[in-house]
Amino acid sequence: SQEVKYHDEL
Amino acid sequence: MNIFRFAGDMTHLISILVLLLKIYATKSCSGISLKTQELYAIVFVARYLDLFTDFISVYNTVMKLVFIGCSLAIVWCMRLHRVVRRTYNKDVDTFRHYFLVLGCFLLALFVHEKFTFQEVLWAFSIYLEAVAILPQLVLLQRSGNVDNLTVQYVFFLGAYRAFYILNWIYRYLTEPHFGRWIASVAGLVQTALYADFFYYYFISWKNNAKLQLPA
Repeated sequence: SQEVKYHDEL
Repeated sequence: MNIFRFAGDMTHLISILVLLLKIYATKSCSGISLKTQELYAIVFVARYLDLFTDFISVYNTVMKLVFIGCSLAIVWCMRLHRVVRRTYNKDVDTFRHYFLVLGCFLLALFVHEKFTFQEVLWAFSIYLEAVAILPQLVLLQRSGNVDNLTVQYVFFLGAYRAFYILNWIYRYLTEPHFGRWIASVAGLVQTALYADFFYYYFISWKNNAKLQLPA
């Protein structure tokens, strides 16, 4: 699956 | 969210609160590198551009606002507060940190996850954070004995990134698509930079002596 492109880390 | 990352975020928050406490309580910023604080402000502004575009969680948004707010407040305090600014000794804080900014930006132009404005700035902020502590470590080296709050500030800052490395290992093992190489490699470099400081901190703590950094 297309990896969700967001940075969920601080 | 795993325990390593939460512990990392909390130690990061503690490091910033320790610094704010030191400056506010002693009305002095002696022993603190303004250049490192400026680099951190750049790191947070460059990294949290998605603050208003991508909502991830309340925790994520609140922590981003706190980190940006505190880092800007510290820089403001050290530059403009009428009492604190007089205690800033720019003669010892001489690291040419603009080269760090330029170098990290050039590296981000070549090594990033996607060639978009946000991703290049994100990679830039990751690289810059890895080296942002250098002016502070150089200042500690120069000023020899330093006060405890400054030492604790650097200690918590190092511990935060060490927790993040455990977090990346954990996520790599548990999440199939997790490939955060840029942050992991930069995080390793960052923690390695603290390693010698940690060594001397541990020795001084064991001997219950004040921190003695080799000149």
